[in-house]
Amino acid sequence: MLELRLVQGSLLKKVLEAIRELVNDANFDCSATGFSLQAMDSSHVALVALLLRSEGFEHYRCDRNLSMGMNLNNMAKMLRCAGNDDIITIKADDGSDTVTFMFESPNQDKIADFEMKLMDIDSEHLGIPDAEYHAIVRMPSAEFARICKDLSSIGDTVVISVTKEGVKFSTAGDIGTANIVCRQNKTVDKPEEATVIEMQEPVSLTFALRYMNSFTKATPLSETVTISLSSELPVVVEYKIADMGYIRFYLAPKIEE
Amino acid sequence: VRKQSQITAFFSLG
Repeated sequence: MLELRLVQGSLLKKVLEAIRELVNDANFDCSATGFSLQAMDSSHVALVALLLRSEGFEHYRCDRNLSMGMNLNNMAKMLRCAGNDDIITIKADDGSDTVTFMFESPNQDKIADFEMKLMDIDSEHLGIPDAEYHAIVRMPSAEFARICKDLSSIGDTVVISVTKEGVKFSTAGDIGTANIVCRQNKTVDKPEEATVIEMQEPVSLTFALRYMNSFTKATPLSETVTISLSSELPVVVEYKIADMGYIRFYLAPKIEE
Repeated sequence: VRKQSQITAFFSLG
């Protein structure tokens, strides 16, 4: 028996919108720790890891570990039927091949339940070792989204370089080149507007912009984004989800042949 | 020439 009640149901709606472009089908894993997902895109170039901790739910009952295979587009279709202020409850019985999403309006005058068929998904679970990152950049998520969108109209790849001067996003295409430098800026009115760069050593890596743009679908989840870079390691683009957890996107770099 | 690496080249199956 599984019953997870999330008062801020809009978070789950935003999570689905953030990942459904990247991943078609995925297993949601439910344990005492929380509601989580790890999935790769079909090309095995990017990986998404989601965690919504059990403490973040108003009610969290998970009698035994359960893995539920879902088509994310179908799940998103159902969650779009929930109002932004609705409370969402996820329910499943042991051994059932369906999951139920229950939507309650804030004043309890409308209650809907949507039952979705589960699917069997063979997924490879990757072990992600802790890494020391050469550079960690925290910046406003809307700014990062704007940069990725702007650069993708010029080129297909972005070179992200971190130096003492700041973080530089560069691209090149048939029509020309573009460079956008963001300097560290801690003297802002609100901490979420700051750009903070922690650099152990300079790093420069190349990534496909198509994936970066897909990651920015998570922008509504968090005011800030954290980009962690190390030479020849996948970049980690992390959006914190309120007090509940995170969504992390890992993207393999393009490597010189 | 830059080649797109795969995420599976960095993380182990576990």
